[in-house]
Amino acid sequence: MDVVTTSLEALIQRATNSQNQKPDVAAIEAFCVLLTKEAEGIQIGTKLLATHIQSLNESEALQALSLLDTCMKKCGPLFHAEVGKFRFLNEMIKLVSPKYLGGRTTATVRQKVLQLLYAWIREYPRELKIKEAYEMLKKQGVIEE
Amino acid sequence: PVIRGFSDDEPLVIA
Repeated sequence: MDVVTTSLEALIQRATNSQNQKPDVAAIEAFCVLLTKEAEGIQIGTKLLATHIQSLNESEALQALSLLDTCMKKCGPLFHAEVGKFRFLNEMIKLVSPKYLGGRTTATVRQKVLQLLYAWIREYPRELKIKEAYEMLKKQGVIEE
Repeated sequence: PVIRGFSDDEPLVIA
């Protein structure tokens, strides 16, 4: 395992730890910096985020979703493009889809996922697949407008 | 059923 992966892994563990009483700002900052600084950092970081947002522990999942949104705000267009691929969006869709993980995901987590997608459509209009994913969720009745 | 994806990506999962 290379040093970037182990560092990013250690940082996301800290940043999303269910024992956190308040956000671990240092770990969050370091995760964003390392993710953009290192080659492959964005690919490794998005894979780690996809795993942690699907945590069975609600606190960990919610902190991972917040970390994801922080990265969207701080890590720039290359990160937006990686999150804007179906490869990543599918992991968010599975959380809200009863056909996949929706049945074992809390309402709070499902709501946060939909809120993020809804906000990103406006904030990152160039990422057309985010809108496509959102429209599909509406069409499938996962989202009632 | 899946919607055909694009290069360097996977198809969109249908909820």
